[in-house]
Amino acid sequence: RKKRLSAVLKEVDSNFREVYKNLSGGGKGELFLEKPDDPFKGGLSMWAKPPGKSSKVKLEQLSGGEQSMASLALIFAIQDYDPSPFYYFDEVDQNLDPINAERIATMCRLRSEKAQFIQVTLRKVSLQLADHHIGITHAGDGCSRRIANFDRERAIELGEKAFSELK
Amino acid sequence: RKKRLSAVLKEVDSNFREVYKNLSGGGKGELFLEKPDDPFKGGLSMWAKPPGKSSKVKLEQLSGGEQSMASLALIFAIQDYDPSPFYYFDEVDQNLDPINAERIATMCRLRSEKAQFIQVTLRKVSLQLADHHIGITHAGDGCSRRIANFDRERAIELGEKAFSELK
Amino acid sequence: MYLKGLELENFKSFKGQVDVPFIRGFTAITGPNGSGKSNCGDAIQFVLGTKSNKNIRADNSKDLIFNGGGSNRPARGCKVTLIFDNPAAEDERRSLNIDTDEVRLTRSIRLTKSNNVVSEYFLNGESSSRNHFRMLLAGANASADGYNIVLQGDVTNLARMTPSKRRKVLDKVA
Amino acid sequence: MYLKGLELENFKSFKGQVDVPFIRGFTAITGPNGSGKSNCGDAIQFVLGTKSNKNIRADNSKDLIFNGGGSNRPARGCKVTLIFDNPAAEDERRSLNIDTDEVRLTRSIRLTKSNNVVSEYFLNGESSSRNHFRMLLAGANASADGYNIVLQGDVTNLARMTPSKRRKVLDKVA
Ligand SMILES: Nc1ncnc2c1ncn2[C@@H]1O[C@H](COP(=O)(O)OP(=O)(O)OP(=O)(O)O)[C@@H](O)[C@H]1O
Ligand SMILES: Nc1ncnc2c1ncn2[C@@H]1O[C@H](COP(=O)(O)OP(=O)(O)OP(=O)(O)O)[C@@H](O)[C@H]1O
Ligand SMILES: [Mg+2]
Ligand SMILES: [Mg+2]
Repeated sequence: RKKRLSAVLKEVDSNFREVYKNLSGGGKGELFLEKPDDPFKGGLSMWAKPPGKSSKVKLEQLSGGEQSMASLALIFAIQDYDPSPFYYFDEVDQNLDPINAERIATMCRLRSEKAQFIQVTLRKVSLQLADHHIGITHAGDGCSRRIANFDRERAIELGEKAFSELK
Repeated sequence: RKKRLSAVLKEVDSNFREVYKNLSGGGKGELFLEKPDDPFKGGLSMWAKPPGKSSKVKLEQLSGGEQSMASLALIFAIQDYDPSPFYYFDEVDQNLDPINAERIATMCRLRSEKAQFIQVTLRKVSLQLADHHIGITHAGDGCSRRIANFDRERAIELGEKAFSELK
Repeated sequence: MYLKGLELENFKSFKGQVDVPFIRGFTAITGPNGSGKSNCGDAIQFVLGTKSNKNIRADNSKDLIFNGGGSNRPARGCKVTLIFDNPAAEDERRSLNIDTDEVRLTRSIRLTKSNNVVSEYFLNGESSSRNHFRMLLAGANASADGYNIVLQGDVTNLARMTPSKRRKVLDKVA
Repeated sequence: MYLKGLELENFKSFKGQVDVPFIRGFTAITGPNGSGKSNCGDAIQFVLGTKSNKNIRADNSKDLIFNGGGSNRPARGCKVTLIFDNPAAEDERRSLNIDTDEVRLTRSIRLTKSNNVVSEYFLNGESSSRNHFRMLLAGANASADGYNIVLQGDVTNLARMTPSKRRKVLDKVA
């Protein structure tokens, strides 16, 4: 149904512009069909411009962190149109500097009123913002287990331990 | 020259076993030709087993962090056979937990006696171990610059700033 | 509706039975490299019915069964249960179209004596099928391989994929 | 031999001239997302002579020229210089086979009036060629696209590539 797809994309585009402006701290993003009159014959193009950059910027030239933020903005934009009951993010903050990792974790926290968010992460910033923490370990024998009595403090400590031994 | 390639691979394999045992904290790794009698007709297979895991483990089943450690071990193994004057690592610690990130940065630091190491990183553990620090910023107008008076403290602070604002 | 937890039994690196409880809000999973965090995501996709074993980093189904770890005593089968909270809304409709407040979706694979793989599905303990799971999950907007699951290393995919692949992602949603 | 530093002029996100000095030992480069860190690695590969613009995230050479940023006043060309420390060893041999203690390798591209791209190479300020660079760098074990340069996102490649691709990496070293 061409009409239906066009209507959906219009709405997701409108959401995307909003979310990307928020997540990038003032940047501009949009989605547009390559063939607006015949959506199924063309693809869906995406464009994102972080704040301060030239409007000539191409998506391929963006940095790893900037591409991660644009992709996550699209996921949130789709959620606003048609939510899934849960979102499972495995190390989506790999590329992100601490400020961007915090923006993503904050958005997951806010949106966790409407959907369940589960983020696998190694980053202190993301661990700080989660409500609930699960620790998994493989106590040296190749068998995975859950760490008992695991909370925010212990989660952050797990990561910090290596660092404090350096000092 | 088949003989030459076989000889080189034997030496790199021997280096790889050593480095991987070190980097993985006791694991086992090896390289082997698919066609030992006709090296150019087959490929070079790699196998790595982190400590505590079954020897049946396949490389594809390893986690992101485990695959990163195996790849980096191979790079160091090749360096021991035929060093390049410099090594440029862009965010190789993305997947690594703090203990593994520290192992890699420590190995770069040790080996920086024999070759120059430049690591682009966002991770505190890696910043802590570097001798020299360069800060790059794009002060909101899309133009990259070097941050003046940038040292280890300022580098770590740059990342920590977002985190301390959370508290 | 939300995912209350997982029960893993001999699935990948999880020896014996391990429970992983979640909450309604925002959960973070952490731990050392190779500990089994991404295997939890694989477990979820395994039950939802991912299209290909490649998506859960397995060459074939046998790779999903706990291989014995350091002691090398492999299991002969594995089982994963997803436990969903499935309350009735005011209009008495539920996300998962089954009339229970809690829904347990279980998938198991086991090796026969001749080492063949048998895959089984159970809904609240009763025998079910892959198709029944698919219908239930589609009705709840929780199908396998959805845009809502981002695997490790895939976070930049939506930005890097071709326009036609990206449009297909939206087709599935529309 | 070591890389003393880079001089970037209107290369990608670097407006005007920016110097990036390195030391002999272990240097860390950090900063916010999109600040230009990976562009430094692209600058190094640009001068070493990477096989494809794709490796430095450019569709074509014009994308390498500073595009004006927020003010939208693009440059008409860009230039990158790699400064190598090139001391003579006891046997009087040097890593880069040129008889100076410091070696400046410069590559520039500029747009002509008709918007064509002209690529130029300079060795210690004198006109040189891509081939001359390639020979010098090969002699110093510093060729472009070597195993010694790991681009962002590529760290797991050596573990994930096919055995034949991996052997080809070793072929280049042998
Ligand atoms: N069938 C199996 N039996 C036992 N162990 C297995 C099996 N399949 C995979 N594994 C092990 O599981 C480990 C990978 O687990 P997983 O990918 O969940 O790690 P992770 O916690 O996500 O790590 P990272 O932080 O590096 O991403 C590997 O070491 C692998 O050997
Ligand atoms: N020709 C150009 N003119 C101006 N800006 C450019 C040009 N080419 C690329 N850029 C900009 O450079 C930025 C990317 O820089 P780079 O990849 O070096 O970031 P980074 O510091 O590595 O970030 P991350 O931490 O996210 O990896 C993009 O925002 C892109 O718009
Ligand atoms: Mg993982
Ligand atoms: Mg980068």
